[in-house]
Amino acid sequence: YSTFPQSPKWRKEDVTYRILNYTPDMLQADVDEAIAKAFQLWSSVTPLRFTRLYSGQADIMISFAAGFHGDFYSFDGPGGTLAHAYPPSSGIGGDAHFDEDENWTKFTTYSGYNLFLVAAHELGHSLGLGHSNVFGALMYPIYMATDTRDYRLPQDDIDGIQALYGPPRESPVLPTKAFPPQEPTETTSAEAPTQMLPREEPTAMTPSKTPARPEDCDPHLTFDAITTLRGEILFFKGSYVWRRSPYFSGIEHDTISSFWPSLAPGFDAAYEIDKKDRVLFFKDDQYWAVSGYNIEPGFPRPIQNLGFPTSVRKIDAAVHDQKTKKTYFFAGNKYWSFNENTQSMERGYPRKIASDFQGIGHRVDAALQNNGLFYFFHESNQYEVDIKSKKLIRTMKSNSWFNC
Amino acid sequence: FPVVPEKEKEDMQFAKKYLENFYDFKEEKNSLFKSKNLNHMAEKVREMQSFFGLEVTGKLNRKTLDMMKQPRCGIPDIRA
Repeated sequence: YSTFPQSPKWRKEDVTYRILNYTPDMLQADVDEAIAKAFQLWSSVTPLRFTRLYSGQADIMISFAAGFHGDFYSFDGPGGTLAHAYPPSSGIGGDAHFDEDENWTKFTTYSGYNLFLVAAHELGHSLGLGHSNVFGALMYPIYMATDTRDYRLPQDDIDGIQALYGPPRESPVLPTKAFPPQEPTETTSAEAPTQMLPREEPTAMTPSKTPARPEDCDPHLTFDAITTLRGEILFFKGSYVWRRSPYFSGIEHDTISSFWPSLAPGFDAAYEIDKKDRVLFFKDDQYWAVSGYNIEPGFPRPIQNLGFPTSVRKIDAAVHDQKTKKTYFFAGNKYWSFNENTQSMERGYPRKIASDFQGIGHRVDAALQNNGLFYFFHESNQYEVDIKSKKLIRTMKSNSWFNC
Repeated sequence: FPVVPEKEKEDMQFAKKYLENFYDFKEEKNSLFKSKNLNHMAEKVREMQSFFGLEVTGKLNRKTLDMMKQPRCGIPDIRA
């Protein structure tokens, strides 16, 4: 690997980017996704976090242009030079330009250039890496069409970027195992796409201070949010994650940033729609959607998009019923039922939790669905509830999942 | 096979441009010593061949030209 003369780098961990325009070769959502995934490659191996801005000046300004485009390095038509980017500094520093005379694609074909691969390379420059003479490295200067499914950053690139920025913060002591592979997902024709609303302010959550990880078997352990993900169960508290999996023994300790570097800690709620291989995270009045490690483009969105009244500024918990395709949202002493097929709140809601869920007379802090049962967590207890009858079966400690 | 002179000239111009863009080659246009320019260019060709793991000859052979014609990033390969 190499760096630029004097090894310029960003002197902060929160770096912003903005996509100034789009190529007509691809859907805008696909461009957004390619760029976001390219940033995730680098954030997954450094302490860096990337936030997208929709207006104003960002550290890394991304644009498509042909021929002469305002700097001293004009593009050259189809082929030849595909893109370039500037090393970290003010002004044009960090900016990445893509030659619009190329045919950009989200595929790896012979008839175009994969935007994710080229963007990942250019963003390496935006972060301070020069070219590598290691054949197969991402920072090798020649375009190499590579399978981008489950693309992993080559070791030379990891070495280079970590020489500049170091490894990610709070790396788990044990190696983090990859999430199970994605199963074929169901698509729902009735799902209406939600308009993404650009925001003036940065899209990152507001980070909070990080206390020490609570002990697994602390009898007073509480959780912010709980969700399943591809057959596993993730328990969230602050920045910490406890991961229980049928594929390995024990409880794995992780952090939110180790899975989703651009999501700040402190979720309010989370749930999985397993048929769509999608998990939604909620914090304050926004929500994000992820698929495995990938944050879906077009997020965050306001929770009002789901049909909450404006008076609801945050939710406490959420859980999805796979059989009925309904998601239950809990806030205060009330709950809503959301139809995932029609993407709308059901009539007659909100209703009082205590009216319908016998034995649950309080707020729900987190909720989980497992093996046909709901588990509602409140403080350091959890309540096992039959989904169909909505009746309480038994009460346990919240950390009974940890084999204490 | 005999080399077509026009093609050879084109390849030379292309290679010069490539080395200017990516290997900090600066041709002294007003130099009276053509051989000095050629030597400097050969040095840059060697640098490029070494970077890409090609046989380091300083000559614009087919493999070197083919490598120069690959689609690539616009940033130089050497610190400049």
